[in-house]
Amino acid sequence: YPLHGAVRQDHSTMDLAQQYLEKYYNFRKNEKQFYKRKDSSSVVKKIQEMQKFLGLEITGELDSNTVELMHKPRCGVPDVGG
Amino acid sequence: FSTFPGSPKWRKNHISYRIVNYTLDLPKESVDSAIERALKVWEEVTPLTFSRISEGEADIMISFAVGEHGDFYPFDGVGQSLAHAYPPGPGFYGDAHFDDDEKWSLGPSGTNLFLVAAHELGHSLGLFHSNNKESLMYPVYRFSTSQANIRLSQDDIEGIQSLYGARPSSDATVVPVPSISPKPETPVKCDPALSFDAVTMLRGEFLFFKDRHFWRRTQWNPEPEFHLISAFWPSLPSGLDAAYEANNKDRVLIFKGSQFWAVRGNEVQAGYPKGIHTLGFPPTVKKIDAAVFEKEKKKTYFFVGDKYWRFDETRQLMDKGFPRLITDDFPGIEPQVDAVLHAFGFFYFFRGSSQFEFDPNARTVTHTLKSNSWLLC
Repeated sequence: YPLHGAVRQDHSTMDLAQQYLEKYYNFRKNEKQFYKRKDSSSVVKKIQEMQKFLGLEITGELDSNTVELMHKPRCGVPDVGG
Repeated sequence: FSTFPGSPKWRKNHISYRIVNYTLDLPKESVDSAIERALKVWEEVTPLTFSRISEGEADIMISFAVGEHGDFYPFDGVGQSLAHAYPPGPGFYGDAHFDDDEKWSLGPSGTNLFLVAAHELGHSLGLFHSNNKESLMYPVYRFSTSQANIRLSQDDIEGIQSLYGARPSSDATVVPVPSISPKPETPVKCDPALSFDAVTMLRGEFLFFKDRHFWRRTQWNPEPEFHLISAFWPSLPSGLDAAYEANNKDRVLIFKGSQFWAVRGNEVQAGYPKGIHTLGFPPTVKKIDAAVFEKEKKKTYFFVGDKYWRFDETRQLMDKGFPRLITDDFPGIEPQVDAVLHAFGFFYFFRGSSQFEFDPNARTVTHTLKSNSWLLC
């Protein structure tokens, strides 16, 4: 997964991002690990969707603001309608 | 704001709720109070009313659970997902579940139950998440004493009123809608024209209320702290009329209009607000200007216009022979006071930007000060 110059992400951050997007943004579960995906476009789109919804700068990257917000406690209701 | 797909809503205005079980983190009555206050947040801006039932199926079933708890959304231990709720409908719809692996609290530490409950009950009424960071329905938990994020924002109000409409304006008991926008001016402690809405003591500290804020002066720190009222008592209104501490009962009574609230520490007691007439005032009294408790005599003095009443805290009754004229018993004090404090054997009467120190033994004003002299100005 390309990081576009952002700080190198460790696996725990990637795991968190994958779980976060799956849980709250209907990200399609994939057998492959999030950080090993060859095609990153859907991941970037989902991150952008999350950043837009949460009022963050839309970078499509797991920048520090995005990761920080993902660590915060929140309501369990997904942010996208099922 | 947004609503759930299809905009589900309750097709009635009277909704029942039931607290199915409790967290061990808080006393049961504190949970009851937090839920009651959370529902009131929505009740105050809609035609909706809520009643609690103790058994059977309620529209909104409220429960605490850990991990997998019978729906498709298991909780996840400490942190992350705090709670979830379902949109209006039959069966589990409308229900609210709270993750009991969290440390539930009533203040800024741990996870504030009132704040989370108000958010979840917004879902129970049909509101989906908002992307407005100031709104109660924003999905990320924040409890900050420097922000008004625990009050309904205009976004929340518009959202819930898009489903149920506004509270009928003919309702005489309507409480002013707490809104964070537009933001009123922030008072400045050393403004020479500063006046106070209400002044009280709380567990040895002095509290000075002004609009949405209050200054808190402790004995240990002469520099007063400045806070939003909502940061300590989220369900209290702003622009208070009067406040006093009945410290023989460890509670502060807060007055606005024809209603009053009782708080103990930072917890608003269940069963409030109550009408001021339950204290024994005649119907002609519409609001209290100021109140003060004299602990030696266990009497509370209520000031209304040019008169005052005396309330016996032991008997919980108004003393006979009142009201009396303020000028008859407090010579030198002009009628219509903003606030009164009793400290160091003196009464301190606040009116506009002036303050009068009154010696009850000598029955005379001993000093005239600026109102904000307590704030090191």
